[in-house]
Amino acid sequence: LLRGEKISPEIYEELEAILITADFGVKTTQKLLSRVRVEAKERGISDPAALKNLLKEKILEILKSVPPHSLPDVKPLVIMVVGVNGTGKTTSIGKLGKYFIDQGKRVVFAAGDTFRAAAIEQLEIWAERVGARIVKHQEGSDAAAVFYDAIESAIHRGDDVVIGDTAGRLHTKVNLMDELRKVKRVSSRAMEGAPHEIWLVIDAVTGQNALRQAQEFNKTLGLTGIILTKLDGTAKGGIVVAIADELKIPILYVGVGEGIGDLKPFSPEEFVEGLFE
Amino acid sequence: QLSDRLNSVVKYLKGQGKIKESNIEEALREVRISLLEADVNYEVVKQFVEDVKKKALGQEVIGSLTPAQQFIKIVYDELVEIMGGETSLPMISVSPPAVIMLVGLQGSGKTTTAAKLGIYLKKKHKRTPLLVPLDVRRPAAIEQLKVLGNQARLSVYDTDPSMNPVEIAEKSKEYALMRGYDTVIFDTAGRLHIDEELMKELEEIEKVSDPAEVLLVADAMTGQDAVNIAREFDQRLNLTGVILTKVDGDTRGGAALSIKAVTGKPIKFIGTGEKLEDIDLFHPDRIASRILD
Ligand SMILES: Nc1nc2c(ncn2[C@@H]2O[C@H](COP(=O)(O)OP(=O)(O)OP(=O)(O)O)[C@@H](O)[C@H]2O)c(=O)[nH]1
Ligand SMILES: Nc1nc2c(ncn2[C@@H]2O[C@H](COP(=O)(O)OP(=O)(O)OP(=O)(O)O)[C@@H](O)[C@H]2O)c(=O)[nH]1
Ligand SMILES: [Mg+2]
Ligand SMILES: [Mg+2]
Repeated sequence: LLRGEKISPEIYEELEAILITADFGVKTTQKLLSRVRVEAKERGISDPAALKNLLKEKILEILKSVPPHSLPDVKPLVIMVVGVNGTGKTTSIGKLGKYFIDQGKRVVFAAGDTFRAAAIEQLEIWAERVGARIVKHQEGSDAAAVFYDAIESAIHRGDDVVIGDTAGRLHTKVNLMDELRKVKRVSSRAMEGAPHEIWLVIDAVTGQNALRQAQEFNKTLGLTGIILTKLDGTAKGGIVVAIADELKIPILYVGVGEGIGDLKPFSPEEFVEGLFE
Repeated sequence: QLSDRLNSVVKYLKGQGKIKESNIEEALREVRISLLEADVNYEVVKQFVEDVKKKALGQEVIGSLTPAQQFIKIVYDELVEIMGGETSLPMISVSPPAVIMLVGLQGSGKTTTAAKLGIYLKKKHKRTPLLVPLDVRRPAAIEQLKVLGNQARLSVYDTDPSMNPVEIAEKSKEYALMRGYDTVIFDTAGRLHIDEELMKELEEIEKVSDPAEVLLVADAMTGQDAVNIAREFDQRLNLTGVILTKVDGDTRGGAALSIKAVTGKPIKFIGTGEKLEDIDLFHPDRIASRILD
């Protein structure tokens, strides 16, 4: 991809292989390697280990260029969770519930996946596991109505956090994306400013399509954060660097397993170290 | 678009008689970038580009096609050839019940595919399938397959979640034999290919049930990791094929080439949506056009 001249082509090929196989994508890989090349020349770096560290530095630069994120001080805090099919939304909501409950917060889940078989049952089991309340309607009912109901009841009962689940959907399905827009709109009617957070759940195993997902969901809803799941596998999730670079959306949490405690705040340093293991 | 990019680097091929090493490097570079952007694995791309180079060198530049078109045709044909192959289901020759075991990573679409496959076999091959939930770990997984089975009007084995999947596999196959089902579809729990204990569980399920088909259910939007996943499942089990799901999105689908290249196992079906009828036979030419898009 990059015809290196000052530094041995072998080391560049090695760096390129690391980035590409970590799902950084061609464009971001080229960008990073050309920055490394320029800076290596300026700083007179040619040793392979030093070059690797320089590359880590450049990756961190991109990740840290995203403005820092903090949860707004509102009650109830309303979080809407979205993403394509099977990425880990429902499971992540369970884990997030536990996370907030451990902080002494009162949490309610909105069973907004009114479409997929046994989706409501799945979230109910999680609610029970973590000690969260759940608001649900019939399967096939209107997802926006479930969100509205959950937010209204949370206000009424003094709950601290509402986490709303939505059905998985491909960003290419216009009517399904419109449905999400409606859920967002209706939520703001239940409470001004809601949903305060809209988080996209991305599976670390996803390739370049994750960038497309982030672009489209962001265009439709405006994303305030990303959860990267299944990092306990062998996939590196490098596409989040392209997402950070292009869309400046913060990566907030990572999923590292199927259990209730398998959710950690995203650490850019840890993430970058993981790329080179 | 690869064709546009190739047009700019390959136009000088016209009037040169033969495709030679000297006039092909730029074109190969464009192909490489295009395949990487399509999520084809880095090592698979390397090998593929080498093979395309061999096929292209020495070819006469055909008069009717532009050099770019001819070059693309070489790449396209190579893709189709690699991903093509025998895709039939050999269950007819197996004494009933024929077991089809679906395996794969978390969230890839196994449970949904189990129901889709059941309907497909019933409609197209007049089979009498029994859907068997073997996922006793994921919340409401058994319920999910029961609901889908209901929608599909297919029988679903009443799995007892307190039993372990190997026992359930054995018992359900006996049940199918007794009740006259000629096909059993196992929906296993999603798992990581690096989870030693869970991969061992799959080996044991395979051992007690002697499946006619062991199909890896893989997400079409899988990135570079596709080779690691496929390789591990293929080495530990006797994979007979692959089902690629969520092909209805806009992913280029390079995982298809990676998986085929690394395992040699045929992609038999694609999942094309969330509804139960959204399953089709795999056509290598369609995926090839997408990968090259
Ligand atoms: N290994 C691993 N598995 C995970 C992780 N997060 C979720 N999963 C698993 O991924 C599968 C899908 O999770 P779900 O929570 O149902 O995903 P979803 O996005 O809600 O799926 P849909 O609602 O069908 O779109 C389940 O088997 C989860 O246990 C993770 O961080 N690591
Ligand atoms: N758009 C689309 N969605 C699909 C397809 N196949 C499955 N899905 C969806 O993908 C999500 C995950 O499907 P499941 O069948 O639960 O996946 P699984 O492999 O059984 O998941 P685990 O059991 O947790 O490993 C669900 O939302 C399905 O509706 C497909 O071909 N296209
Ligand atoms: Mg869900
Ligand atoms: Mg399943």
